[in-house]
Amino acid sequence: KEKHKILHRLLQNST
Amino acid sequence: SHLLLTEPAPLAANQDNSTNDSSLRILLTLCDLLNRELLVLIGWAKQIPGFSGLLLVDQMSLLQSGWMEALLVGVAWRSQGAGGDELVFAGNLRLDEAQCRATGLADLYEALRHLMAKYRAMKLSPEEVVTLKAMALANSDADPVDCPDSVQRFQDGLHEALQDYESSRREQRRAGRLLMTLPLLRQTADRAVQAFLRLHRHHRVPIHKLLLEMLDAKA
Repeated sequence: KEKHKILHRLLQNST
Repeated sequence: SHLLLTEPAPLAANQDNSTNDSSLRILLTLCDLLNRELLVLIGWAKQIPGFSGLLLVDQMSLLQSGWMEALLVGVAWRSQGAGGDELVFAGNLRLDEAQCRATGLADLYEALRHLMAKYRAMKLSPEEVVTLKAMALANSDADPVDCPDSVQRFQDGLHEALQDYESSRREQRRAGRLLMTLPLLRQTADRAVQAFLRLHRHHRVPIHKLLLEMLDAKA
């Protein structure tokens, strides 16, 4: 998951 | 109608001025555009009915597999209206065959023209375009998927919407015909991914972090 941290963060943002 | 409402407005390209090399300038402009389109695409995905209910890992898998297909549906659709032989990445970023060849995107050009010809012959409606885009994401064959049942329900919802829409137009065969265009879309997206990876790895074209992360996920 560390490799895909930007996508992970963007999906977690609620908006 | 929900997909039509959530369809994002097309982005404009920000012309790169950092180099005198005109081919590199086009590529940098294109990569910046794609990077911003990806950001918008991720926001858009969350608004497709059923997507946000998926496990976070599955949302990631679907996007990592299907992002280029979803973006290319947009490019093919925008290029339909344009006469001639241009690929319309944005209203202010139209590339013809010669420009694509000069920038190392000849292969992508050829593949996208093939896809566009198919869509053009079918005379897609906006409703069909937005549904196809969502289906490309839902049907991206991500592997592994942690909760296949939820992904299946997500796909079923979109399939049902497409069938309802085509029934309302009394076009019984249309949904099937549209689904039969998905393999060509997959093929085109694979070639696009390979083209950008090649540019980055062999020609050292700098690529923004998000776009690179998504390309690497498909490498």
